[in-house]
Amino acid sequence: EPHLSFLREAMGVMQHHDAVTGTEKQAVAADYARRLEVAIRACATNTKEILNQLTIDTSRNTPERELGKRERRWATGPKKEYLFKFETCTLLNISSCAVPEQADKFTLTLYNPLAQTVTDYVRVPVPNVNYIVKDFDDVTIETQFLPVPAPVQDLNFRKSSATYELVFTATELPALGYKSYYITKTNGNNMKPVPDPPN
Amino acid sequence: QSSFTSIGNEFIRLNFDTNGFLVTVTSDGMTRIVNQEFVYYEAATGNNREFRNRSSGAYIFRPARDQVRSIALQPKLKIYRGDLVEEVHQSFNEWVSQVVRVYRQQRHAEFEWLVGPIPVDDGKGKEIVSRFNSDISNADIFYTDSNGREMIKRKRDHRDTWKLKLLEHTAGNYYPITTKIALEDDTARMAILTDRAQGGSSMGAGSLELMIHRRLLHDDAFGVNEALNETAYGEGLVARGTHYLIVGSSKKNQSPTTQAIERFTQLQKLLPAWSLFSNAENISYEDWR
Repeated sequence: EPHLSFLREAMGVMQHHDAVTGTEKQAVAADYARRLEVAIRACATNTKEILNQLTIDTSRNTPERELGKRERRWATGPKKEYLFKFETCTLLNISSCAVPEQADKFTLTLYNPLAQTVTDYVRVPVPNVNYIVKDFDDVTIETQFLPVPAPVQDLNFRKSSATYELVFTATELPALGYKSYYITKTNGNNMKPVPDPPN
Repeated sequence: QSSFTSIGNEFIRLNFDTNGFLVTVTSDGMTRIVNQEFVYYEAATGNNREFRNRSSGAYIFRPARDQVRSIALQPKLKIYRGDLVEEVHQSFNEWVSQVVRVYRQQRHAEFEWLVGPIPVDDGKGKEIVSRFNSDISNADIFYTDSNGREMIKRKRDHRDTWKLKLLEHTAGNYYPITTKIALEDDTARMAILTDRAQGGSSMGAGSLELMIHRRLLHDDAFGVNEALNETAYGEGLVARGTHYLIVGSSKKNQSPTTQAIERFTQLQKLLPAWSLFSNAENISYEDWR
């Protein structure tokens, strides 16, 4: 509750006409950005708590009989409960995110805020082109790699080791629900994306 | 047959000419001329003494003249194709580039632009615009959204409730766009969805434009007492964003109508899935499942 209240107060400050229209001084604009960043980061705790609770409830409430043969084999003994960090990346819009850039194995959980099922494409910034994506049903998802366009202006401003974007389709994200994918770096040597030959 | 390459899918196909510009869009069984370019308005520099002589600034958009300046005549292209998405990487110059992409089975095209640092060593402020010109005969009428909901009908150089005398022809035709700007004739419709609020207008027949970045050098004397000249790492700010282009039939008796595609795309792009990452180095795939 204190985190949410802090974000509510930050959003309260953002109702000022200067914050809405961008007519504040540069230093004030920077302070607005700082307040929002601190408040959103504080609420990451809430997201993590809720999603962990959701995932634990889901795994506890899936009756044995509903688990397929494969899961039954794995579901032996007491379930280990993992608390995931569920980190949000506020620089995804400039193709930058610490976890996929540094980890060899990571999960991506997509929460769909709409009241309808959604299928959309996901872009994950990665340092090379050797990754596979699996869903919870042991299905390997089709992927494509594209270079992060690195025009001159980007080199000075985007501090990221990601030079490619891993693209895949997140199908049927449930309404107000989530889906997780397990992404692993492989030793393979996937083909790097090659542009069409120049005309 | 000047078009030399195209990207797309069974719903929408974008054709680029030998100069590297988008020239036509094929959708809903028709091919219409649609080209996209980046241009800029030079900012007015006033003495701010009387009202009519204010500079372009944080509170007002005031170009020095109505003519726009072109940014590049021949962008360099790189085209990437794959099973999920096809992309054209355009590099216009050292401070404007863009990726145009069409995903498999999607009915819109994405224009992800990257602008900045805007050069001002000539001492002039600049207001950068992405402009889509089409052969759609919209009779000077276009539509802008009101906070992501209803579409308001606009007509260039006109107001419904008084006889308009425009002293600032360009600025007087600019409107606030929160999520969408569109135009149509009795056969085709073109809509552009934005990923943030921008200024927009239709300054010519069949044309839509959205202002994506500004760098100004003079305060406009409306109170902030500071030029809108945002910097990062000591250079002008680099801005990155996305426009979604939807072109289709303007007929209302087909399903889904172009407007329905616009609405669903808008919902999905403005309320996207949240991406939450977790390091999984210490948990095997089996345990994770």
